[in-house]
Amino acid sequence: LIRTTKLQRTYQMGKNTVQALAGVDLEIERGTFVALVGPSGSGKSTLLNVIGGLDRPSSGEVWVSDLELGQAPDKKLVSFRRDRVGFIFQSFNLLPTNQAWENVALPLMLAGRSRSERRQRAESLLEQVGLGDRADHRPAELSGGQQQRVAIARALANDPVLILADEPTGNLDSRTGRDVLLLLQRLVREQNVTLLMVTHDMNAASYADRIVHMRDGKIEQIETIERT
Amino acid sequence: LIRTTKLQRTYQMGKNTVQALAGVDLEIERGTFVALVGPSGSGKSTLLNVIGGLDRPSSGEVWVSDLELGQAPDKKLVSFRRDRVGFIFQSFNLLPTNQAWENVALPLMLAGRSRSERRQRAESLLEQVGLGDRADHRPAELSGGQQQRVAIARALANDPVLILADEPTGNLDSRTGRDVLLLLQRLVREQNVTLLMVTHDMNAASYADRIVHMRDGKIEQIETIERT
Ligand SMILES: Nc1ncnc2c1ncn2[C@@H]1O[C@H](COP(=O)(O)OP(=O)(O)OP(=O)(O)O)[C@@H](O)[C@H]1O
Ligand SMILES: Nc1ncnc2c1ncn2[C@@H]1O[C@H](COP(=O)(O)OP(=O)(O)OP(=O)(O)O)[C@@H](O)[C@H]1O
Ligand SMILES: [Mg+2]
Ligand SMILES: [Mg+2]
Repeated sequence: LIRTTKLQRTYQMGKNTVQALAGVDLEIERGTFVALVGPSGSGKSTLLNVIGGLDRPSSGEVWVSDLELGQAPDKKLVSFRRDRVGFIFQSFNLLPTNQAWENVALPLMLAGRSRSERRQRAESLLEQVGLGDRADHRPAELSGGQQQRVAIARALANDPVLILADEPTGNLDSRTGRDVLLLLQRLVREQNVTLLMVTHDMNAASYADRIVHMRDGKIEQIETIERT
Repeated sequence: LIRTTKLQRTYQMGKNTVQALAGVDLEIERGTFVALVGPSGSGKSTLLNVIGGLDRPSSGEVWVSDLELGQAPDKKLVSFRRDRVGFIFQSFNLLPTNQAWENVALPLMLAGRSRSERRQRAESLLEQVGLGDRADHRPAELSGGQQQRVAIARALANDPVLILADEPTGNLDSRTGRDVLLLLQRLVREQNVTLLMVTHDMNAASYADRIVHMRDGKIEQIETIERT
């Protein structure tokens, strides 16, 4: 489903150049759960943003099924993200003036669903992440881990074929985190969703089929997890 | 240094009442490192906010040395926070239009230090959290874990006697997280700083002298860590 070739993303800071991605070659098959790990600042969020069409390469190519994202026009990236990708942001990016269920329902609104359809789907998803009784709270009325779970539920709302999760359990206790990871794993196995998950938690990474290790904007190694 | 008595914090949501803190009795001695753990939504951030004078109790008392924060006038809370507390927020709360060093230097500006003094102190602190080469980046030009480390450095800038850290390693890889925890531990042991740290990471909690377990707005148990 995903293929990057010699992918680079460079930032110009005055006279200095920051090589956030310094040549990434990566292939991810449809319906696999891949964990992306590495030191803070090694380029994980940048890689996720480029694969999700939120950022453009400086050079190299990034293919998601038959679409090359680097050359695609903006309109194509917008519809790609809206229809096919569910993104869980490292800083959540919830709408502060909207209630939890409205935040979750946002992708469905963009997809043109009716209000009752959206409300029902949003409440079901909030239930699945343990927030059934928080549907009407706004982000400032939620704990950090609750906000994170709203962001997770939102990413699943539109039944995406590709989920890009940037540290989805960073603010969750071990039990709540495990529930989220089992939910994500189930989506991969039962609905053939492709999941690329950045994490600093090696226990979370152990739920994946493969673990990609990054350092200084490059892939250092890839582990395949054998399950008996 | 810290004593809470029958501390409650209640939120009114239409007809429902959320008991974020449901009667908390806690004592923390000066110069100790206390970890606060518990499920997502159990009241940890709320407790930290009340102890730091960022939020008022609904009932009960919270004493930090000789100041009872529930009854103190706003002006006293402002000077308390400015002069004595370093706060690391769960969502960082950096100023987006300011560079990393300016964000770190903000408490020193509020304390009236000169610009060169502020710049030097800020750069030294950024060095200590591994961001010496990122001093001029703005938050949007930093990774999640780098933003978290800027928030940590800022909390230390004014040599606070009390540090309140809300999940300070949640976005850090294990090596960077360990460096931060050792730095915090050193401040407690060498400078008699009092540190109350919320965390979901039991490895991070193991750096503390005591671990306070919360559930549903109450303290469930307190573990004391014996070090040989
Ligand atoms: N302004 C508010 N209005 C209503 N409820 C609130 C408000 N702020 C917090 N809450 C509720 O209070 C409870 C405690 O929140 P708190 O942020 O202290 O949890 P926490 O232990 O820090 O959780 P986490 O580990 O997820 O960060 C949560 O259930 C939350 O939904
Ligand atoms: N807009 C920008 N301008 C300059 N440098 C940037 C910009 N955005 C990111 N960077 C730099 O690119 C590098 C990679 O950032 P990225 O956010 O991908 O790291 P990460 O692996 O997600 O880190 P973390 O684990 O801390 O979230 C970092 O060193 C960061 O400082
Ligand atoms: Mg990141
Ligand atoms: Mg919290």
